[in-house]
Amino acid sequence: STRTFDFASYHTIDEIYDWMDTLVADHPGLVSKIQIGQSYENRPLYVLKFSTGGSSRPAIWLDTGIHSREWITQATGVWTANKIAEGYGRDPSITTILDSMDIFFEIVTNPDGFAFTHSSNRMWRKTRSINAGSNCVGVDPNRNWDAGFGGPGSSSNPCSETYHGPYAHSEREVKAIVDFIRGHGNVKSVISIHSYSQMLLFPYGYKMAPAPNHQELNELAKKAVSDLAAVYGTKYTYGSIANTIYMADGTTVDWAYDNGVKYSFTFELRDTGRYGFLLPSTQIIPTATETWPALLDIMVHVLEHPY
Amino acid sequence: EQFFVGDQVLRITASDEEQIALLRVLGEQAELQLDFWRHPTSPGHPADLRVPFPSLQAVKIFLESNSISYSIMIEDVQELLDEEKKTMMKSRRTER
Repeated sequence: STRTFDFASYHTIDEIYDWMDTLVADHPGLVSKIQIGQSYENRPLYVLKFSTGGSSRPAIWLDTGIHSREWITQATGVWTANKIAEGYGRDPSITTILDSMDIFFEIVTNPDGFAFTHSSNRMWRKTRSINAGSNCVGVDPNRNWDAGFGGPGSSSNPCSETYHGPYAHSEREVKAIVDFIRGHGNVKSVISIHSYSQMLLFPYGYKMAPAPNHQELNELAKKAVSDLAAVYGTKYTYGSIANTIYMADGTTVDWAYDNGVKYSFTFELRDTGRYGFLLPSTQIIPTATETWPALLDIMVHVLEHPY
Repeated sequence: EQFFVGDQVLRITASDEEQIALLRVLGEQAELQLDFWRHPTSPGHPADLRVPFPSLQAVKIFLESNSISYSIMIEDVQELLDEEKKTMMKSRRTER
């Protein structure tokens, strides 16, 4: 059962997929596993669905691991999914959320890249699609979305780590999420978890202009990073992508926001200044533990502010 | 499997926009095979750069000759990866 799973360790894609099946088996009335597509190398794209009934309820989308080398995010995703499953019926916030909304959680969002980090190159970040006319492989799946696609905050060089790809949604891993969210039609929040640099970001990345809901998103981010810091003192900055880091074109949260998902956030998890995304596994549980109250703040806000 | 023996990650702090521009030019030298873990964004914000061992000397000379301050965040990337793998194996045995 999931009780023997070591949440304080990094795992391979097969171990994570096996664990997903045990989580479903342990929580049959709450958790199910759906497949939203296949990766470039034909690996299944699995999403955990947390639902207590009702069809097409308002929903929250969470994803980790879109940049495959950021192992701390997939590990945080596993811990968080387990927290949600174990918390229903015990934790009042989780119970209230799931009594009204569904949660969809894609933990291994870039399976080809993740498998490649285990087998061949630990530093691999992109997808593993072949780029016609180039020796270089892969597209940055967080520059491939149809939101400012191809702009200066991404690269047109297939050898670059921020290569945007031949066209928007060219990557099957991205298109699968686009189709899922469009098909669902009632996703109210998209939270994409990356590492690292201790930031909580919201649209826009492809333009400097503030988003129409900037004030509300900013206030929510401020509360979330405050509650995150309260756990172990990890300090996050927050704000719009373009103002907080740099111009980034074709990102998940900009696409979600432009497609009506008001509460769209990107987390950049802890750094502690020594390991970058190569965080030792001893930091998995502290990282996931401190991130949880911030995630909960956002999910409760979504629940309490229907639109 | 690719190894990263002797690779280092430098934490670089540019002091002005000119140094930011120099870092971006440096990052585009394909032959150096550099990998920005955190891209240069604005003066005072750290940029983290993984430098393959063969490029280390050239990069450090470049930084020092342009008075761009840096520190070594990771002395040897492969050592971290070896430790990571060892810990995973140990955990796997425990789980079984």
